Amino acid sequence: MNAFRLVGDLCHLAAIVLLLLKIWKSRSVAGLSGKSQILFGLVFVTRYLDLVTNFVSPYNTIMKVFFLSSSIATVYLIYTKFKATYDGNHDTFRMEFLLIPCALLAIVVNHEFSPMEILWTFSIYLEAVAILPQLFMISKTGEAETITSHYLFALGSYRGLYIMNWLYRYYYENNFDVIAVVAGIVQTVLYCDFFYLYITKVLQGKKLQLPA
Amino acid sequence: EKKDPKKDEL
Repeated sequence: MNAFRLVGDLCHLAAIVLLLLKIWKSRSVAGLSGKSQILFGLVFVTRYLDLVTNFVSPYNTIMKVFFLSSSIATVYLIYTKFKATYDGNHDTFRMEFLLIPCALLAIVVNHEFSPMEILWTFSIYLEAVAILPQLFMISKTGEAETITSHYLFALGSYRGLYIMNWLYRYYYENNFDVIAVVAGIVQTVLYCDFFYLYITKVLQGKKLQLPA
Repeated sequence: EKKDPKKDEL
């Protein structure tokens, strides 16, 4: 464990907590893409299948359990409890356009042609693009609530910090996983446009408004 | 042995 990865995990945790707080306090899922949350749930399910078979550390297990349960809870809140506030008309990104290419790529490009490894690879590729429905929805509505933009900033920062972690592990631990690194870079690059808007607008106290 | 790098990350 290094500081980059620890802070990265805490950013990820903060993002998920921020999202749950937003939903619970505002009693609404307005502006949230249920599709992105479904994809994130799928990422955790396919990545943490080894939760019970591969014990790494108490920290690792606790975080996996939290990520799994919170992402499933978020999907539940969006599609059942606060369904009335779900803005389905603007959450129209076709998930199959992400699921099918990621599945095919995971079958073709992976470290080992085994079910666990292919599912792990699929979860890595899917995580890189899972935010697209949410970013697409914001581009359609043209705005995002401030707390939703904090959520996105924390979520985007987590994988950015993981890139630093992979650099660190490459130089100091001789550990390197090209699939995770390339997907992580793609994932972080997808947030760049949002990072720019977040820093120039939200941090100036303005609401996140996309240029019409 | 070298722990599989990805398996100890979230």
